[in-house]
Amino acid sequence: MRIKSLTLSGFKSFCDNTKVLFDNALTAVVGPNGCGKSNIVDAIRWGLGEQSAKNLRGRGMDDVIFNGSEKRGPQSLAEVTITFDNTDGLSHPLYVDYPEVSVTRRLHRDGTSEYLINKTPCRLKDITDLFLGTGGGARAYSIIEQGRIGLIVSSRSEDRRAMFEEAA
Amino acid sequence: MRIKSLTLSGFKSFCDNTKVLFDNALTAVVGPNGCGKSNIVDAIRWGLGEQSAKNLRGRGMDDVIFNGSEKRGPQSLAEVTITFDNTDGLSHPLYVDYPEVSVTRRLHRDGTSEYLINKTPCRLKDITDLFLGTGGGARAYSIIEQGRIGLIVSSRSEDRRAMFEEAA
Amino acid sequence: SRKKFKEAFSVINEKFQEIFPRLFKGGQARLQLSDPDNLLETGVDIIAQPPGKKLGNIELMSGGEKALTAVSLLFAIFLYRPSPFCLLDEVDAPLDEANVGRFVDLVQEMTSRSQFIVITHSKVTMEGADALYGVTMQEPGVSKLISVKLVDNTANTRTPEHATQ
Amino acid sequence: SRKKFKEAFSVINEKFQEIFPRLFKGGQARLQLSDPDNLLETGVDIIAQPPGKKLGNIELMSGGEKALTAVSLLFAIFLYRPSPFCLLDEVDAPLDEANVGRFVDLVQEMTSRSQFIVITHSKVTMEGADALYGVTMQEPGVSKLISVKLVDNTANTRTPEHATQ
Ligand SMILES: Nc1ncnc2c1ncn2[C@@H]1O[C@H](COP(=O)(O)OP(=O)(O)OP(=O)(O)O)[C@@H](O)[C@H]1O
Ligand SMILES: Nc1ncnc2c1ncn2[C@@H]1O[C@H](COP(=O)(O)OP(=O)(O)OP(=O)(O)O)[C@@H](O)[C@H]1O
Ligand SMILES: [Mg+2]
Ligand SMILES: [Mg+2]
Repeated sequence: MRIKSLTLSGFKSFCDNTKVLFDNALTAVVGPNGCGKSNIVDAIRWGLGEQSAKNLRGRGMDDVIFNGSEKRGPQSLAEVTITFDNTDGLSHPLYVDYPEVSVTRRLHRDGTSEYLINKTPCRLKDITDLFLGTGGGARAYSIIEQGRIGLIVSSRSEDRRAMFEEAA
Repeated sequence: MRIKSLTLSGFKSFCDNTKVLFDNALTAVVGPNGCGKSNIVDAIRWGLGEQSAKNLRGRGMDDVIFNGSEKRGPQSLAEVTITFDNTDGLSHPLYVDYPEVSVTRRLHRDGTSEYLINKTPCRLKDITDLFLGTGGGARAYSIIEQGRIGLIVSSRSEDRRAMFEEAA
Repeated sequence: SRKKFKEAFSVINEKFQEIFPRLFKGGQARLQLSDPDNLLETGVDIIAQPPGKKLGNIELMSGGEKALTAVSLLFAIFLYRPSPFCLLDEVDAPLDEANVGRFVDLVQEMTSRSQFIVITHSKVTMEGADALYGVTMQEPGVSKLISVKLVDNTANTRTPEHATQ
Repeated sequence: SRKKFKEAFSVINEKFQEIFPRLFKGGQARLQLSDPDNLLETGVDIIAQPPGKKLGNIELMSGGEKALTAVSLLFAIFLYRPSPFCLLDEVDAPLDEANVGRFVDLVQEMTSRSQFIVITHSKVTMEGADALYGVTMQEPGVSKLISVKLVDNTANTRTPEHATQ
């Protein structure tokens, strides 16, 4: 379940619909401070079902919706779609026949959220089920946020255990 | 009370007697990972009277004594001397006539520590008195350790207060 | 379950012992259970010895050494149970140029098992990538994606299939 | 005492409002007491707005923006109550090249009040310094100091007095 592409719209600083293709084995994302690089990591975490606003550097979940800039007003919807390459046979039995699987998450200003798999509405549980056990989803050790690499070494030995349990 | 020079011996990775001159307004210290740059910052903090081993990245205070390398055995004494330029008239009344003031700190393997001002043995209290009120000593905001610059912004507003109290 | 944890721990430990000296160009490291008799709650300790140094408390290691040790452990876990993709946000920031070079070499090797997306300010890492995305805020406050510069890595047979956006 | 704290707060706030837009090339920022009626315990909030962006929660700022904001506050405090020396250990690590340049310019200006010692891996910062010390471990595990390369900063009248080691 490699990531083929990521589409963002109204998510954090990505106000306009933006599509990022990830066709390569090693992709580097670059740009000046504050331009939106780490927001791409947040978009992937959010699309995979992240429930804690704090893990997305926000206070409330509505902090992921574009809240305006010098010239633009705030948006009322944040939407992220992650399209996975499903040809490695790792995915959930329900989706074995699809070459691609896409998960979409939306959040409206009024707080309602929507989840979709291959454009069909579903529940959050369906999204987490999709990734459970297949090794296809984000494990705690597959996304390392900015500034947190040193924590693996400086945390207490009990805290480090979680990574091993996740891999077991 | 600018720093004129720093002499280290047996302190962390500085096994041999090393003298660093700081005659310039802006000095940059460079070198590969793990070569000993941050140990210089630790040496200055320690020389100014730091009492917490944890703030020097150690478990016990004896972690500051050179504990050996591939080819060398451990040392039994760590010694740091900081020589200050005392011509700006900021220092303690006792030392007004001296153009330079040097503070020395020693720690022996057996745990005994020594403090000296201008090579004369004194107590830790004499060293902290030397700097109190003169603005000559290390304030919390005059030494920023590696990786801690972001904390000023992400800490709680009550924690930030300490910097203002120190400056007041 | 206890058995699974024990098996994961011992394989990851083996891999960690292989990767650490490659990233550090020498030295050795290993993992140790802090309470081996209680597999359900035991923590995991890291014992690391960079080349030429004495085995010591990992807290005394430098910022760069800690980051490199963390990357070694991370990749060791990946080799035991790879995840299809891996996102690394400026993990190369504390590293000096030589260590960034070794880090990129290892990431390139890992790409046979997983897809890597790395955010970086380092030119060495940029040069090692198959594709480069630039993010810009030409319009202040609004992020846009700019050109995909395909890195001509003739040495690297991994030519990406299609690069048009 | 309450009066001293209040005075320190308001002068530092003024300086902070001056320095922030210089480091960010625009934008604005200010400090605010979280509980102004209780001067003995109140915290200090930071309100910051990088150029072109909406005023928001500082937690949403990027790693580099947070570091730059922290440096602005640090220097604002220094302008109120300078300390004779200042040690900065790789504070430029999260910054991109343009921001490192502005950071170094400001540090150079601050050196009229205080002495600065900076640890860095950035070439831009190295070029801005009066003197450069290299630390090496040619003998593994043992730190030594190597040559002092005096940066010939002809534009910079601050020629160091004596450079022999
Ligand atoms: N909901 C939102 N609406 C608009 N802008 C937002 C929103 N959330 C975050 N931002 C903006 O995104 C910017 C941060 O982006 P990000 O953290 O991705 O930067 P970065 O490219 O990683 O930078 P650095 O190199 O400093 O780490 C902030 O300036 C913030 O104002
Ligand atoms: N008591 C000691 N005896 C011998 N070596 C020590 C002692 N304490 C620390 N060290 C060594 O010092 C090294 C760390 O040095 P330091 O933190 O100064 O590196 P650095 O130059 O700041 O590197 P980086 O660029 O990665 O931050 C470690 O490798 C550690 O083994
Ligand atoms: Mg970032
Ligand atoms: Mg360091």
